Amino acid sequence: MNIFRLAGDMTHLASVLVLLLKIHTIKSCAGVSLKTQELYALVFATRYLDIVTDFISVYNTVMKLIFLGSSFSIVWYIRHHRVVRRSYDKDQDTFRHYLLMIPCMLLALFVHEKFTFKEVMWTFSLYLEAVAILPQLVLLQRTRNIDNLTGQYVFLLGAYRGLYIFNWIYRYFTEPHFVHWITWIAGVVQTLLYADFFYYYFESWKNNVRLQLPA
Amino acid sequence: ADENDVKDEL
Repeated sequence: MNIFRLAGDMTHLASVLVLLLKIHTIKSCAGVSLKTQELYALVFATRYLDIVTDFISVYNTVMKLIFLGSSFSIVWYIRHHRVVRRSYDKDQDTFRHYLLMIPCMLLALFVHEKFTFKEVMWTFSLYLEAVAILPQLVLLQRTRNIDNLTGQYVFLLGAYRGLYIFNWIYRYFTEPHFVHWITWIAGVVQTLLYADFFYYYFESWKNNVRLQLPA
Repeated sequence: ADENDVKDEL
């Protein structure tokens, strides 16, 4: 474990807590894409298949349980909570996210490190996570007003994988044979997808104005 | 997960 990865995990945890805070306290999911939340639940479900077979550390297991539990409970809140679901804008959250799942699964079947069920599912989760934010970014561009918590959620979610890139650079130079092109490329693509959001997020922070994405 | 595996990450 290095400082970049710990910072990345804490940033990821913070993004999940910000979203749970928003949904649980103000009982609203306005501006939040259910599609992205469903994709993330699938990402964690396919990435953490080894949670029962490979024990790595208490930290690793606890964090996996937190990410699994939070992503599925957020999906439940938006779909079934009698108050929260009323604030879900299903007419705006129209990204066809199965069009993201299918190419990711096909790519995972062809491009992976080992052709085993767990490895292909794990690789699928990497590809899917890289594009999982798209429905959320599309929704943000449609709903003009982005509330602070949603903006902070997206920022933290994008920043965590960016920190992981520093972690991979660090591990490359400190661990022999630490080469994982699939993970690296998926992580860089994922972070680049946030590039324009980061730009407008910093602009709004610098000029102390409300975050607005161009139409 | 062996030493330099990336599976020890989240």
